[in-house]
Formats: sequence, structure tokens, C-alpha cells
Amino acid sequence: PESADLRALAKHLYESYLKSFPLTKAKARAILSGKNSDNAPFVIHDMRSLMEGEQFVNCRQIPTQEHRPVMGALHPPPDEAELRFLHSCQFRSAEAVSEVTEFAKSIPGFVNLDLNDQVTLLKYAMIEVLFIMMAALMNKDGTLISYGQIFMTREFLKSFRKPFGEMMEPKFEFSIKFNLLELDDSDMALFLSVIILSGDRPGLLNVKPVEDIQETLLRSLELQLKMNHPDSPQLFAKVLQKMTDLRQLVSDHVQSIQLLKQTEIDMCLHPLLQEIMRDLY
Amino acid sequence: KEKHKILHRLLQNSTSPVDL
Repeated sequence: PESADLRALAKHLYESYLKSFPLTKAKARAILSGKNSDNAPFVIHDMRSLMEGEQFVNCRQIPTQEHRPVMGALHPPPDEAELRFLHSCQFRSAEAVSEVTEFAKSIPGFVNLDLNDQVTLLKYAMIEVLFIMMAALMNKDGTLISYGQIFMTREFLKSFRKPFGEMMEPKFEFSIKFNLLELDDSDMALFLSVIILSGDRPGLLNVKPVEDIQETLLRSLELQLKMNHPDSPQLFAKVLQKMTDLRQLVSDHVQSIQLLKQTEIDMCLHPLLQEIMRDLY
Repeated sequence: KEKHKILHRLLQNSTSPVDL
């Protein structure tokens, strides 16, 4: 009877994951593998294609080739296009924060926790969760953006002016390794829940109820991985190990953002992202 | 609470989209 409950929990979280997130890993992998030739993404690989495609960044539906306006003389200088792109990344990240929040609210027991603890859990888990979800959109050559409608190459991201060009490389390296575990969306739903319900986040008022929920989630994840990946007996342990690498990745990222604030005076961080990053590590 | 105004709002709102 206990395993039936754990299976029901996995199913519930998978369903709310599908409701909360517009682009699943399954869809992203289909686009990246080119299986779905009808919706091949628009590729941004240089300044010219960025300027051509930037008006569609964060569009949920980009116009077909014949309806796309031709690149004209009115385009901004490349530097501004780059900055505008970075701003739209921030906007999409803020939107993703609200999607993750909706997902967190669907984890049984989460909304019954002290509201301040809900904030703490989300604040500390948020960037970890976003990086895990970003891995689903990446391969060694680049990443999908704009709900899978644009593919931006890794080389082009690397060519961004300092320090932006260096910021994505560690995420690619992490993603390539993480993707080797071959988790699917139903595994991810549980893994993200486990990350969110971490009892060791600084400043939690009531640790025990958080740990109790996480304990159940962990048992559900272990069972899920056993059933879904019978050929990888060590997968549960490997997935848990990724949580350590993830914390390092996030703390490096936050540090780069702090440095950015000193060097890029014009760069203003979205207020929601500011809330999350303030006093984080 | 003041420090995390938007997060509080997101948590307390229903599923309706929040103005970001």
C-alpha cells in the first residue's frame, strides 16, 4: 500500500509539472534531435541572425519565414542588440520563477508550511531548479530559448562581450553531464520537488515538516527511478550527487551576477530576480 | 517580508498570471 501512495504522488507531480511548464524535456529533445521537421527552430549563431531573430525572442509563436520582416537599416548597433537580448533573458527567467512557484504550490504539504518558510525554500531552490530545467533545453552545441522556437549556438553565446561570454559555459558543462542520466519529465517532476523541499536552507523556521515532506518525495523518487530505469541501479545515488554540483554552479553564478553589478552600471536586474539573489550565499 | 514582496505575492495568489 505504501508504494501505491508513492506512485500516486509521482503521478500527481508529473501532471502538475506538465501544467506548470510550457516546454517539456520530451518536446525539447524532439526539437533538438530534428525529429520534428515541421517546427525546426530559428537558429541564432551570429550578430546578424540575432538582430534578425531578436524580435521573436520570448514570442510563444514566431511568424513563418514569409511573414518575417526583412532586416532593415533601422536595426540597433550590435552592442545594444546584445544587451536587449540579455534583458529579455531576465524577463523570461522571471516568468519561469512564477511557473516554478505554481509547481511548488502543487507539492502536497508545501502550502501548509509557514509562509516565510515557503519563501525561503523557493528563494534557495529557484536557481537550482532553473538550471536543471535549462539542461533539458541544451546539447553540446547550444540551447533552445523562446519556448523552443529559437536555437542559440554555444559558440555565439561564448562570443558575447566579457563577462557575459563566460557565464554560460559552466552551465553547458553541467548540462552535458546531467543529460547523461537521461531523466524524463516524470523523473524530473520528482527531482525538482526534492530540491525545493530541502530542510537545510538557511533561515528556515520549522525544519521538521520540510524534512518530512522531502523524505516522502525521496522515497517516491527512488521507486520511480527503479521502475522507470531498471537498467541503471545506481541512478538514484547519481541523481542525488548532482545536487552538490548544482549548489556550486548556483553559488558561482550568483557571484558573477554580483560582479556584474559593479562593472555594468546600466545593467539593472529584474526586481523578482533581485529578491531571489539578495543575500543568497 | 518586505524583502520578498513579489515572491510573497506569487505564493498567495491563485493560479492567475501575476504581473511581473
